[in-house]
Amino acid sequence: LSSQEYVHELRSGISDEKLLNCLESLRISLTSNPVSWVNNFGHEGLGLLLDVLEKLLDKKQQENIDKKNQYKLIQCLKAFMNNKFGLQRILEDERSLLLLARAIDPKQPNMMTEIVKILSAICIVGEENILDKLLGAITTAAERNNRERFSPIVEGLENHEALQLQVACMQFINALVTSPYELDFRIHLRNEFLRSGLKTMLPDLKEKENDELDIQLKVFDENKEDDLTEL
Amino acid sequence: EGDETGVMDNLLEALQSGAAFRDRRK
Repeated sequence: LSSQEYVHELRSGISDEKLLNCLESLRISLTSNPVSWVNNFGHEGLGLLLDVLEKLLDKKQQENIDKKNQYKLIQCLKAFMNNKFGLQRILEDERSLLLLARAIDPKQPNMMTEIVKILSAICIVGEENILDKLLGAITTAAERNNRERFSPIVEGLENHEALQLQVACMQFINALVTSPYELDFRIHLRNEFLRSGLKTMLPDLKEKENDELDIQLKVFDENKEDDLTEL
Repeated sequence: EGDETGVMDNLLEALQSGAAFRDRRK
């Protein structure tokens, strides 16, 4: 399909299996076509993808096919962002951050792993105000569920059956905590995570002796020590 | 167009290896 045909398909309001097939095909197209193709799709396509994601998130009772579609849609967004144009589009669009934050669900570990990785990358690459936008999105998403804003991320860390999710969550915590220019703000974010349950989990995570997790735990400790020295 | 793709892949690799955080501290 051409980029415009995907736009047409998404605009037509397809759902369930038909949507899943379309999204899988789109993911492959976004991965394998030149950047110009992604640009063409993105002008209208990004908004349509976000519309579909919002619709899925707004469903009171998600069926299995809705969860599959949501995961596939996140994979499409990730593929869309794998070039400067796509990444810039997402960075400029506060709605995309809010919807990604709302899609964080510890009960869907594979999808959550992808989302927190994407958000970590956004946090690292974005300009100065991206942290505020990201924290705003996480806070708003958590408020909708009457939860503390960092609870879902810490809950992802607690899932010992999903090591990749634990690594991705620790990575996201590092991306957030190392972002502020001001020392006070870095310490504030770190302490908020520690109070949200991270403190009691750190010894267990260190005992896992996994190389990827150890890198993130080391980053966390080193930055904490540096900030204490600066303080 | 080749040098414009792989942006996300590179960022994720830098995050995973810890290099992204070392760069920040410098």
